[in-house]
Amino acid sequence: WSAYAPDFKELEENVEYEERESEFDLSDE
Amino acid sequence: NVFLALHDRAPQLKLSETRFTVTGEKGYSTIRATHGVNRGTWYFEVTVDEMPEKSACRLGWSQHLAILQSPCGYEKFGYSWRSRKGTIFHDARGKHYSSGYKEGDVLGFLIHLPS
Amino acid sequence: DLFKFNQLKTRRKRLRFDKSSIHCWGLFADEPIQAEEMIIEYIGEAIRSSIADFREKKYAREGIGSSYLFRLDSEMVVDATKKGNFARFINHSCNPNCYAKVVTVESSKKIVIYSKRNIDIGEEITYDYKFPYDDDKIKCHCGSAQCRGFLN
Repeated sequence: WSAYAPDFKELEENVEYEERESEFDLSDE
Repeated sequence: NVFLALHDRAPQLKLSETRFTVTGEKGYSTIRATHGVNRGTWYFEVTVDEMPEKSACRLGWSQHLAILQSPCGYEKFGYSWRSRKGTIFHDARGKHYSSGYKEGDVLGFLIHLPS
Repeated sequence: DLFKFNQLKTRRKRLRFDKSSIHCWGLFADEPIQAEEMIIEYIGEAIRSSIADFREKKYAREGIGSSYLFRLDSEMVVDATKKGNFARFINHSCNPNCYAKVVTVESSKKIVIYSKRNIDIGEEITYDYKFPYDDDKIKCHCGSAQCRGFLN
């Protein structure tokens, strides 16, 4: 995995993504 | 009478029977009111009943084309005021506006649309 | 479907990750597979559709050419770009030996790859990505006689 995509994480099942408060923001302040 | 709209919201939001209170969880999503305005000067208020730590809300004005599965102020169709840091958002860009607001606060929103 | 899906978890199909003539790497059958068998679940991060739209543009800006976004339903998408399993390596073919289907297992939706026909050992696993039409074309290298030329 690390050769193909260095920060790739293998999963056994789907994980629900926990959205950040700033998920939709292009810029904060 | 103006209420929070049953049919103009992200379906996962929980609307109270009175239709004056909405509860959200997880990622940002939007609910609009039953009525909108297109000219004149209008004002409404919102009370933040509950806002646990690390949660936040963005309140404001939204046009019909704004996506409901996103926060108000995500695109050009909405303008919002965030509880965290009091930032105002439009087109996904934040600007400093005031200090943040919290549980128990009452927020007022005025819009002025000249003819 | 529940029974077959649970079997899939306990007795996985033997698949091999190897160089593909279609595109870089692919998944190959390491045991004979009969028709209409569940092969593998397409696993990743379940994200909202609005987040998926955002990520698609972000990945394009970052230069991630391939799309590992798989629509689950009108509200949700499975994103295997940075988290997932082997299924992300399954290549597209215009004449595939498998197909993808969304099944509901204990009120949870899952994307499962099924075989369309018998598959021999050493055959590459492929399915039709069914990408929507786009003016920005992605060339197809499946090499099948029915090749449509583009994925979209």
